[in-house]
Amino acid sequence: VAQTTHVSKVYKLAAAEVVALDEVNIVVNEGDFLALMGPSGSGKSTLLHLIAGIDRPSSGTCSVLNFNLGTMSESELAKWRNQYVGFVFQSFNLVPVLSALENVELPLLLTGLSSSKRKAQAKTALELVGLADRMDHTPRQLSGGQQQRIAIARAIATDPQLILCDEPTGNLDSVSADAVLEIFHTLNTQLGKTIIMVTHDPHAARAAKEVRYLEKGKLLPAGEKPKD
Amino acid sequence: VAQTTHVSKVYKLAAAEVVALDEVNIVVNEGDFLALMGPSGSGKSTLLHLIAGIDRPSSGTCSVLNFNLGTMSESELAKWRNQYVGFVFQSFNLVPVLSALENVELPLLLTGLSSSKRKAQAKTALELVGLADRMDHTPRQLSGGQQQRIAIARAIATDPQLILCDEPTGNLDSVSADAVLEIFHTLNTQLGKTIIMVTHDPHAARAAKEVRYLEKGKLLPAGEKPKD
Ligand SMILES: Nc1ncnc2c1ncn2[C@@H]1O[C@H](COP(=O)(O)OP(=O)(O)OP(=O)(O)O)[C@@H](O)[C@H]1O
Ligand SMILES: Nc1ncnc2c1ncn2[C@@H]1O[C@H](COP(=O)(O)OP(=O)(O)OP(=O)(O)O)[C@@H](O)[C@H]1O
Ligand SMILES: [Mg+2]
Ligand SMILES: [Mg+2]
Repeated sequence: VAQTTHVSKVYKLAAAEVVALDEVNIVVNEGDFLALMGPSGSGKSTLLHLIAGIDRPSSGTCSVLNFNLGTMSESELAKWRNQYVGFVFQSFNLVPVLSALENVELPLLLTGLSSSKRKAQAKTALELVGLADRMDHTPRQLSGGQQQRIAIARAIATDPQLILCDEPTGNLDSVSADAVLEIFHTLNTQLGKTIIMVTHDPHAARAAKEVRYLEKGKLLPAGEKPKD
Repeated sequence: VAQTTHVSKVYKLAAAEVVALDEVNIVVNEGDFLALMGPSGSGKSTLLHLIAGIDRPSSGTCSVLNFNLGTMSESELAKWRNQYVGFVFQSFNLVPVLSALENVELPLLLTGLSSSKRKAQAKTALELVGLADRMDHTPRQLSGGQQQRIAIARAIATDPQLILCDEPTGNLDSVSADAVLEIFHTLNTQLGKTIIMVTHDPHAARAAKEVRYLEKGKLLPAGEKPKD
C-alpha cells in the first residue's frame, strides 16, 4: 500500500546541508497499523509527508496505493490525497476562520455529497472524538487537545483508505488519547484501513501492530531501537 | 508567588456560555514546582494564561510576584512579564520570519544587554536544549520537537523568576523530554525558580514536587484526581 525505495531528503541551507532522510526503504501493506518512532529531528514527519505526497524526496521513489507519486503534478496529488488519504498534522493545520464543523467538512467538499449529507458525516466524525458540543467553535475557541481531535476528525471524515497521523495524542490526556486509539483500532481491524502513526508515546505505540524506528534519517531494521 | 482568588473565566458565544474556569483558588509559593493536570478542555491553559497576565479573568483576582494583575494595563503587564516570567506556549508561538537564535533572543531585547551578550546568553539557552546546531534555522526548517525546544529555550533565556510551561514535552521523545525535565529540575532546585507546568504526561509530572488536577474548570482539592 505504501512503499518508499531509496528515498532521501536533503535540505540545502546557506551554511550547510541537512540530511533529513537517508536511503529509506519501507514497505507498508494493506491493513497494517504501523507506529513510527524515533528521536526528535530523526525524520519522522518528513517521511510521513513524502508518503502523503505533501513533499517530494531529493532522490528515490514513493509508491502509494499503486500511484507513483513522483510522476504526479501538485493538483493531481491534491486530488489523489483528497480521495484516498487522511492526514493528521503535528501542528493540526486547522483553518482559523472556519468552525470546527466546517474544518471537518473541508475534505468532504470535493466528494460530490449533498450539503446535508456532508454535515451529517462531519458531525459523526465529531461525535466519534467527543466534540459534537464544540462544532461551532473556531480553533481559537478550543483547547489544544480539542484542536488536535478536530484535526483527527477531519482526517477520518472522508473514510479514507490510508490514515497518516503525526503525533495524534501529543496534546491529549490519557482518557482522550485512549478514545482516539480506540477509533484507530476499529478503523484498522474492522474497516481494514491502513494506518501509519508517528508517535513519541509508547502507550500509543502499543495500540499499533508493529513499531519501526528512525534515527538520524535512517530507518532501523525491524526490531532495532535507537541507542540512547 | 502566584495566587488566584475566586477566579472564573466564562466565554460568551452566540449560542451558549462556556465556563472555562469556575471559582479557582490556587496558591503557589516561591520555589514550588507544580504539575497541573486534567482532561482535555478542563481549563489548564486558561489558568496558566491568567497567571501570566496574558488573559484576564471574568471575576476574581490574580496576584503574581506581589503584583495585582487586574490593576495593570496591557503594556505594564507586557513589561512585567518580560522581566519576571518565562512562558512556554502549547503551540510554541515562534516568530516564523526569525531564526531560532533570534527567536530565543527576543525577550532579551528589553534587558539592556549588549548585542554580543544577548547572543551569548541566547546561545547558552540553545545549547541547554541541544539545538546550538540549528540556531540559524527558521521555525519552518525545524521539526515539531525542535520548535518546542526553541520555545523552551526562549522562556528560560532571560533567567526569569517564574516559569510557566504548557505541555513542554508533548512533542518530545523520552530522551529529549528527560533533558528538558532535567533543566527544569536544576532551575528549580539549584536556582530557586518557581515552575508551574501543565502536562498530560505522568512521566513529566513525576519531575514536579506536587500535582494538582483541574476538572471541568474546577480545581480539585490536593490529592484528588478526576473521575475517569
Ligand atoms: N475563546 C474561547 N471561546 C470559547 N471557549 C473557549 C475559548 N478558549 C477556550 N475555550 C474553552 O474553554 C475550555 C478550556 O480550555 P483550555 O484551553 O484551558 O483547556 P486545557 O485544559 O488546556 O485543554 P488541553 O489539555 O486540551 O490543552 C475548553 O472547553 C475550550 O473549548
Ligand atoms: N525546511 C527545512 N530546512 C532545513 N532543515 C529541515 C527542514 N525541515 C526539517 N528540517 C530538519 O530535518 C530533520 C527532520 O525533521 P522532521 O520534522 O522530519 O523530524 P521529526 O522526526 O518529525 O521530529 P519531531 O519528533 O521533533 O517532530 C530535522 O533535523 C529538521 O531540523
Ligand atoms: Mg515531527
Ligand atoms: Mg491546553
